[in-house]
Amino acid sequence: PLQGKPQAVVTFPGDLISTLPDLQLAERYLQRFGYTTEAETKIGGRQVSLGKALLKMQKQLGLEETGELDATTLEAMRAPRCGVPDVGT
Amino acid sequence: FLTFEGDLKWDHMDLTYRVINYSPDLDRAVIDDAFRRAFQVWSDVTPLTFTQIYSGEADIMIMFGSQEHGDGYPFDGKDGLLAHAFPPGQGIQGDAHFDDDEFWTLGTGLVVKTRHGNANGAECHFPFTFEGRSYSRCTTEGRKDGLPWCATTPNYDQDKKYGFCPSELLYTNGGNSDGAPCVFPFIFDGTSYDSCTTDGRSDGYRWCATTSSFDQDKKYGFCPNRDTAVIGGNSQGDPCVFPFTFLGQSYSACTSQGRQDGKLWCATTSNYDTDKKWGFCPDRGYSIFLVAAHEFGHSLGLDHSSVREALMYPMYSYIQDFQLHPDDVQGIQYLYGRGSGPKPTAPAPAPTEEPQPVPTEEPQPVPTEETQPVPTEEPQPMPTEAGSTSTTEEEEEETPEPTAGPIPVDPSRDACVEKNFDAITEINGELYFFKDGKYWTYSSFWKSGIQGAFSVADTWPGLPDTIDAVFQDLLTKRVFFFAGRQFWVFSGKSVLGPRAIEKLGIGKEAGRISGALQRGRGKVLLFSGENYWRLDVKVQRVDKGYPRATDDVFTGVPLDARNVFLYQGKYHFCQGSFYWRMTPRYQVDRVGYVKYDILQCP
Repeated sequence: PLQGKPQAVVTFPGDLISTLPDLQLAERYLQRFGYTTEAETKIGGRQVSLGKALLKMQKQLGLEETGELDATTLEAMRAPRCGVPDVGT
Repeated sequence: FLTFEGDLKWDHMDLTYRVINYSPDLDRAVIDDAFRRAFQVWSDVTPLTFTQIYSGEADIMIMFGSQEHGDGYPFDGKDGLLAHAFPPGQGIQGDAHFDDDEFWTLGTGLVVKTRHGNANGAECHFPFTFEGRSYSRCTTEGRKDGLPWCATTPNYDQDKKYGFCPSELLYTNGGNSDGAPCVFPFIFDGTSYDSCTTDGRSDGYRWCATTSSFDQDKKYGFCPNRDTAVIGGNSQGDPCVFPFTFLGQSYSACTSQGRQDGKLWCATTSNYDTDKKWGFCPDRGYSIFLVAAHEFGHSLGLDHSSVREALMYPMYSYIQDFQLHPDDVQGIQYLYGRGSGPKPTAPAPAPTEEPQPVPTEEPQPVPTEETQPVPTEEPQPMPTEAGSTSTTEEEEEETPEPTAGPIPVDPSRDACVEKNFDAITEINGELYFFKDGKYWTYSSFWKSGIQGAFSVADTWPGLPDTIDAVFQDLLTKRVFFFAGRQFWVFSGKSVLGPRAIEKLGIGKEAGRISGALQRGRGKVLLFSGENYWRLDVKVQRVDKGYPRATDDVFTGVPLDARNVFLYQGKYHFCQGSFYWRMTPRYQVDRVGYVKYDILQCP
């Protein structure tokens, strides 16, 4: 690249997941792999804590069980993996 | 390990598989070989056999696809989801799907297998030298026909070994043209094309006609990816175009500019700003062999394991030297039994064990844990014990005052060559390994390595050579020994015993006591066969309601464990060369080798 590189962040067409905010990524991950359901995530339209589902996920994947969306957990959620759910069918 | 609900499994052992289509990332032969090896991972440890068929319905149908590919479980572009598979059964059950937006390799980057030339299909060697210049990718230099080629040794000028790289000018995949090359230009839907296109398709695969008119002849094939092809984005398979313009700046190499994730990308036309065509530059990629071996585990009935080192752990990690983890072996053998094939062995080098056939393309293992010093001849001080407890039992005997510590009777006798141990226990923070009247100690804290062998008779006189189980009462520091149907209690210099285990309330239904787990508040679980008893150490009597089935509480560990012991707060169950480690929450968090992972044998 030449000098004076542009610093802007671009939304690339066809790029699906890289720009998801952390919380949205976590919700999607926990639902997709069976740790929670959409109904559990939003009760009566109100966002509820993901702590329980996070604990479940952290236990299943052998992570430190903090119940928090910490850096290690986020890293695990971004890691390449198999699409078969961890919990349920 | 886990199996799917209802223990879904195949009702026959001679399974068939069929590869419906191939990824353009790799030569068909490389993919076929990777799948064959991935199946072999499982057939080596079970009676299962796998046969590739080329038409009709196979038990396991394998395909590459991207995004929504027909089963309602869409993939998600590059990275993220890599593949999925369905548990055994009819129809889609048992099938395995791989995300073709990934860059499929053997885990360490682009694999360019050559065709024709004079290298017998060898892989390109990058970089290679041609006429004094170094090349890190296939080149058309030196040719007039535009066919990309590479050397298969570091120096073409010297060795003259070469082959042709994947190119649509050389061959196509699939389609209906028997691998014939593209013909450019060709007419499709009235339009002339002079390169591969995705037009007319919804799956993103690049294709071309193999005659000058598709409209007329309907002959086509899929284009193999060139070594310069991009991954994913919206130009999968197209080559990078350098230089390209991005936000007004010119780039002559892949860049991470414009991205937060640091991934390298390039434009596939000369101007991203106007055309918005892009893709990721090739990276190490994902090993089709490792991912396939995992997915085939699902196809056979295994669900995800929580053991990080297991193949069935849901996350991908590249393993240099792949060997099936004991947890996976246990899982698949739970479903299908043991095979007559080779059994898993310790990671190489392991001079005392037979070598296991390993995938030929995966490099050698790297030790994951620091090795310990070899045993020294210096005697290990005996742990101090609490003062002797008085007892009124008539069997009590005075034992000789121990010296400063046990003297190794045979320092050359190495714990690492023992196939298994009679008993294993933790005493005062050190692990004790008993075998045939000898014992060794090991302390991870002191990093002193393995000490011994010591004589059991010297340290605890009166015990038989073969000891079945040992535990230390954490409150009184007394040490309980079990052998056959007798037990002894050592407290400092004093010994109580032998006494019959019936005195503890353990009936004749119990066989050999295989081990013990201290549970706090003066309770210890004693294991025998598939049952366990809870012993109240203070009154030396098992509690009512016992025995109980081990499997009811300790799920996921071998029921016929040879040794059971508590070590560093976790439960350990040994069978064969392996141990299963369980947390106090009853979750198996590690399966490993007793000798290599606990004893740190070289």
